[in-house]
Amino acid sequence: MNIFRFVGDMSHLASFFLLLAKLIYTKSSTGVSLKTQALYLTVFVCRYLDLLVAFVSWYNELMKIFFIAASAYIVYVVATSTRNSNASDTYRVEFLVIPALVLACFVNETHWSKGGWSLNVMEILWAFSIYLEAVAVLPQLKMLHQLEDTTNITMHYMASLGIYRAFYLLNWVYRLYYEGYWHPIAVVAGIVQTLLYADFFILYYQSVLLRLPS
Amino acid sequence: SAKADSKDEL
Repeated sequence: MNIFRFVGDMSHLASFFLLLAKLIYTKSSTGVSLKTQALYLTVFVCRYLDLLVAFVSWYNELMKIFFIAASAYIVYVVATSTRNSNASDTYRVEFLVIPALVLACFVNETHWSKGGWSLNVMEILWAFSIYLEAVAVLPQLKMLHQLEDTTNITMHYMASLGIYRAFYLLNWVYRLYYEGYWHPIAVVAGIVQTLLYADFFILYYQSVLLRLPS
Repeated sequence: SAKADSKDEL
């Protein structure tokens, strides 16, 4: 594992702790999009089905289990929050889920000549998870643009997700150059996903960094 | 080897 991948993963891990800290310590899920969190849970469950068939490393296994468990817990907390004022969580997620699923059926890494039926279904779900992750942040972005009182911790959560994506791009450049590792589906979707965060970082700069006491 | 084996990222 190279340093870019590791920093990306740690930033991704930090994003979970930031969101959990916000939910637990402020006892409020205001400003957190349930839709985005439910999409992330879907992403992790679909992508990490390979937990059942392929062992890569203990690092990978534990991270995958943590991502599924933490996002399930976050979805539970946000969904059951009584002081939830998420009337602005209005993104039409079917416009994200259905195209991602259709695209995954046609553009994926299946090899029907090799492997069994179940492995190929896993490949379609893997591609679906990649496409869905690329756009899963959109409901959260829409909320951030609509809400005035967005807490800094939610913004830091988003920033750590953006850093995770940026470092994964660097990781792929590194791996392509030194290892010849190349998953075009993941890379193209990853570039789209990272570009979506560019919009967020402008907001982050204006609303958080410019407000920091000097 | 199975294709899933080559996916070692998160």
